[in-house]
Amino acid sequence: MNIFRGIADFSHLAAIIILLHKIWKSRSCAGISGKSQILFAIVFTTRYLDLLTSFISLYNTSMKVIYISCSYATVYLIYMKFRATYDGNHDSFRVEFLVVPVGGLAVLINHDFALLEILWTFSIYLESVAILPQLFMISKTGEAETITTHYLFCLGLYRALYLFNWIWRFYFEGFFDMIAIVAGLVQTVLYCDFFYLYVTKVLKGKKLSLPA
Amino acid sequence: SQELLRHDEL
Repeated sequence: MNIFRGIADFSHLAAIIILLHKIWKSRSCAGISGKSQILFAIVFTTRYLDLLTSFISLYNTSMKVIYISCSYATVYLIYMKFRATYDGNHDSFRVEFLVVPVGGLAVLINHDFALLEILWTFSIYLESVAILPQLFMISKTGEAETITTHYLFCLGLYRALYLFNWIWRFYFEGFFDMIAIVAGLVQTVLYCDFFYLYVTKVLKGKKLSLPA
Repeated sequence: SQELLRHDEL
């Protein structure tokens, strides 16, 4: 494991925990897209089915289990426990426009035409666009709580660091995975606009609000 | 194998 992978994984974990903690402490999921969180739960579930077929390391297994559990806990808090605070009217992104094309692409472009491989590929493609409902919600309401922007920053940082991880692995291990790299690039690009706002506004102590 | 290398990532 290289330094980029290490920091990326913990940045990802930080993002997940920041979100859970925010919802739990404020007893509210206002401003959070439940749809993005459901997509992330689907991403983890379909990707980590390999927990049942192969053991890689204690670190690998623990992180996968933590990611899956936290994502389900988040969905539970949004749709069950704090349902009254869920802002469904603003969470109006049509997820079928993501899931259906991504499913089709996973069937067409994959490493091996086998169920687990197709589900793994599906999860990679889906993860690259899963944040769109959340970004759409922010663009619709024109603002985001600062803690929500920290969550998004950690999530974007995780993906950006994975790009460095892949460059590292290509040079030092001769390993690269085209599906993950292309999807990772797409995912990172989606965060660029947000990164700009985060650096120019949030880090200067201002609230993230978009011009009307 | 390549497959295991991929599944090592999270």
